[in-house]
Amino acid sequence: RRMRYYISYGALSANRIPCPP
Amino acid sequence: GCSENFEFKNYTIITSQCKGPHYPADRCCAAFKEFACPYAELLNDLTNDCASTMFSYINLYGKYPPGLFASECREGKQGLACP
Amino acid sequence: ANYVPADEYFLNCGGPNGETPGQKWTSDIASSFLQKSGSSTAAKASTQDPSVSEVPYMTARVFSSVFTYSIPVGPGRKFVRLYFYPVSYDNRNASNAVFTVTAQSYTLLKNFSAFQTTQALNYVSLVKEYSVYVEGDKLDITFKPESKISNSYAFVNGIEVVSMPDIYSTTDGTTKIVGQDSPFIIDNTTALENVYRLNVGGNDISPDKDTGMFRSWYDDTNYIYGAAFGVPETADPNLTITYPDGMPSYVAPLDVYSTARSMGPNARINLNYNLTWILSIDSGFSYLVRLHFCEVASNITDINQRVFDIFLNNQTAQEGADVAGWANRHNGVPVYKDYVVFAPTGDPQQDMWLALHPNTASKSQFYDAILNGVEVFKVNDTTGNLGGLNPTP
Repeated sequence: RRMRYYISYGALSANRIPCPP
Repeated sequence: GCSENFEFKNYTIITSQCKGPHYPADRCCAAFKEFACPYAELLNDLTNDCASTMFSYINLYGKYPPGLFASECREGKQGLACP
Repeated sequence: ANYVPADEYFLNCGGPNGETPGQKWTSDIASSFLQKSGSSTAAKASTQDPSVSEVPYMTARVFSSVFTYSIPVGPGRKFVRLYFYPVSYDNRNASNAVFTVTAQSYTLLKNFSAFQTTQALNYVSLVKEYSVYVEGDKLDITFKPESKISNSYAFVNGIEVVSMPDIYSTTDGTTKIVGQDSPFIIDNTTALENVYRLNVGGNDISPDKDTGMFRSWYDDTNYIYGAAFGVPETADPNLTITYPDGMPSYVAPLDVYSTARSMGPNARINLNYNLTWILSIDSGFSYLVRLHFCEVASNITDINQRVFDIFLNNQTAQEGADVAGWANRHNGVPVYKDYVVFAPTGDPQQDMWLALHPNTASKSQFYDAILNGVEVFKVNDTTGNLGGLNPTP
């Protein structure tokens, strides 16, 4: 089967507001 | 570092679809996927800084609120499915 | 209890009657509010962006010459909100819509281009909000195409006029200009433009969820400086928010006072940063800054527990702010404070910095800060003008 691509939540977390200190 | 240069990509795919004042999640996430899926493998490899570099340019060109895509885009457990 | 406006008009310009959440729009076609002698056309929007609602955005009234709406209202302060969706109408070029709008004797918009403004902000539509005091029995809103631009025209998609309580005046002289000790008076001769209304630490609040004044409140994260987001706090469910005597409960919705942003649990970190918001404003005007506070943490109920300094444009607006202290040693009690800053002329827009930092001189129990809401109003200048320059895309 062709590999189905996903944008992982790991990649998305680069856009996340940083966790509080 | 990131082997892909995100500085001069065509961000209008996102900025033309995802606009304020309400930044609708369906439109913003679909446009984000359209732009980012071609680089999915790179973005998912967290040993490089492609994802954060890409988001910096997306937020710069679109004047987006920080955290917009991370907070609005949710799909299955593997992440956002690419076409 | 919510405020109940005596006058409440939602005009769908150039289009049919319709409804949006909490708002009943009436068509302005053949309305007695239209200037009899004036000429204007009702036009449909050339394209529909999926994120704009049919009403009031898909139709507009277009003016190629000066045109006035005369809206019958009782005397008192009114919110005037103008809705713009800057696409092409009647095959006209959207960028030729450059115009001036006046209400009573005030200029609300000058050389205004909704098209350029939405390009610069990457917005699809705009709502411009004003507060104007009406002396007599009608409110005149006049649209005037810019004569210096050939085939310029004016347009508007929706006009909202609702009575409002006089909650932003500062006639008691307690509101100071930051950095000086002189009072700044806002009274019936002052017109205001709301430029920011943020629910700090909370979510957007739509007009139908406001306290009867149809105000929109926005999430503040768009304006936080850098990545220093601090910590969003929400009042414990069993903490009831009780408004102090003399403070009408419609000043701001519960959701504003029950959510807040603070600096975080680690004093060492808090001492090394300012919780900062950056708000782009038009140069050359004074601004009224209203800060809404309410202690929402169950363990902060007394003075000298969480004391901080407030800076506006790098000047000390308030030293030793102690919200529980202001609230007579309680949490769950809303308080608001008004300040005035002046944005000197220069570039068309400049950044207003709002920053909070722990006040160590107080040796308070927690080195922290808290904020629940921000409202920023541009004040008319000495010529009665509120119109700034269009932002550059």
